[in-house]
Amino acid sequence: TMTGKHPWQASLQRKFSLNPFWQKGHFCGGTLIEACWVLTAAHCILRTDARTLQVALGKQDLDRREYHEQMFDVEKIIKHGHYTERDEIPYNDIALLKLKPKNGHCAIETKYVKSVCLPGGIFPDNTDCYISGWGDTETGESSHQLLDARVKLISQMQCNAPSAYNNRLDESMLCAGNLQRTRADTCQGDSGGPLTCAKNRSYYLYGIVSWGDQCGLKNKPGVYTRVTRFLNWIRTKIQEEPN
Amino acid sequence: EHLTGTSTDSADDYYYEYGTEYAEAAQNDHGLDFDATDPDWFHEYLDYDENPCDTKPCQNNGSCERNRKSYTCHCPKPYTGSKCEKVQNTCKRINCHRGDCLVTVRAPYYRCSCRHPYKASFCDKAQSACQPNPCKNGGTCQRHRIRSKFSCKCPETFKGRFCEIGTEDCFKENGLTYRGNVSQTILHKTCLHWNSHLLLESNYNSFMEDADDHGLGDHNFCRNPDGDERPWCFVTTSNKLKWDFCDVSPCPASEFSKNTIMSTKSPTVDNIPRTCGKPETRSPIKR
Repeated sequence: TMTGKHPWQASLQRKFSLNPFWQKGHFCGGTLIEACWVLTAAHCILRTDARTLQVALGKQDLDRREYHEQMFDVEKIIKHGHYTERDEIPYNDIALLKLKPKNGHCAIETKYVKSVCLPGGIFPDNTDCYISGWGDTETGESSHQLLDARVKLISQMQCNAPSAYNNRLDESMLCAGNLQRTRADTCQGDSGGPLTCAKNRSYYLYGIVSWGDQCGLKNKPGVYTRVTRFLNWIRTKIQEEPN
Repeated sequence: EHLTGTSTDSADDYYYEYGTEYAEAAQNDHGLDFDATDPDWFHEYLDYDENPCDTKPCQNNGSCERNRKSYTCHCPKPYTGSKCEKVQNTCKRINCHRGDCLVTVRAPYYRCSCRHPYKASFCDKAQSACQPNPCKNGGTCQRHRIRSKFSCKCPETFKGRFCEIGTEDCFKENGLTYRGNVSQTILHKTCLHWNSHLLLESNYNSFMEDADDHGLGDHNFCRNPDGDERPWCFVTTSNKLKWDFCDVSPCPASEFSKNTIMSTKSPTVDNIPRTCGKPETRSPIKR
């Protein structure tokens, strides 16, 4: 993607390696929704101590220190109270990260760091939306450059069809991809990142990268947390916190 | 990333369970608790067996001293911070009366940049505004009623406060590579030096990473370090730090939008306009 095209994209990073499987650096995506608030997937931060995390904003290349990046520690992790996993599928897969202010402020809006809008309504099925992240690619390796792709919103009925996910989706989820010719999809390492849809030249966070059967498979599109189901939860949790 | 917490006998699950368990307990040097029964491999990972100085963590020619598992950076002035990544405000106690205090990398690590016709180390003495003639390229100096005021009347092909800007001083495309000498904004405000102490908190100053590549240094010439639509610089208006596009012309063959915007480049949170969801990238580039 081009630098600044997804200025709300966040990279969740471990400050240090905890073991061979929990290595230092990027492990999940996130989305900046307010100066001090990043939305991500609950499964990304399960049993994670906020002190071990940092959030990078304005990043394009994970391997470089970039002059437009803004790094923050995490003050608090708020996981959805009804997050659960059944048959390895995450339900209500949403969490908020409260950033720790630096010099009295959190994210400073620039061309490369900007919050996304939260949706006020429903986008119809078949709408073209956008995914982005540093997750695994078709080479089996993750990318140090931020990548993006276009996907279509898929109806719940089609996605729950026997040939697809066979009723494993509930209303907290939505599907996006391309059932006929699967090419673009999110994958491991993209979790927590944004699925945005545009209206009147503004981008709205419509989904959070959550899960899927492998990646890029025919009939198995990406499954995203349906953000519109959690708008009240997001507002309430942010309002409950002192500024 | 899917941590089920359920146990099966596969190798992956075994390690994932270790992962979650130790993530909670992982509290060593980083101010967190620590379990003495952790397996050896875990300690190895946390102990950073290698010399932490090997990764050259100290920036700006800071020297690294190993300190058991950690390190200490000894920073050359004016750099500071745990990795010498910050710049100390050496202007804190300096009063550059009619000028701006700049942070420099040589002793005494500051210098005053005086507004003409003020001079001397701290810009507190004025010389005659038009003697000697400060106007370049044949410009004539005109005195005003106030002793310190002056203006240069420039020959047609020159402009700038001192007629120092010729027609060849122009920018191509969006001015990313502009290295000319224009130092005034479209509203004719004089640009701040990129090493002004006022810019130390800004993302863009002569101490930022790759400052040389962006043409930033100990000067106040307009530049475009962030790929904006044309060269710009910081100015102060009513004691507030602002930025504005510069009064620099595009080179004859190039085109750009003539829009002018006055806004805060490195704003405080209070005056950030709410522009959620609107990226500012330009149209796709033709391949």
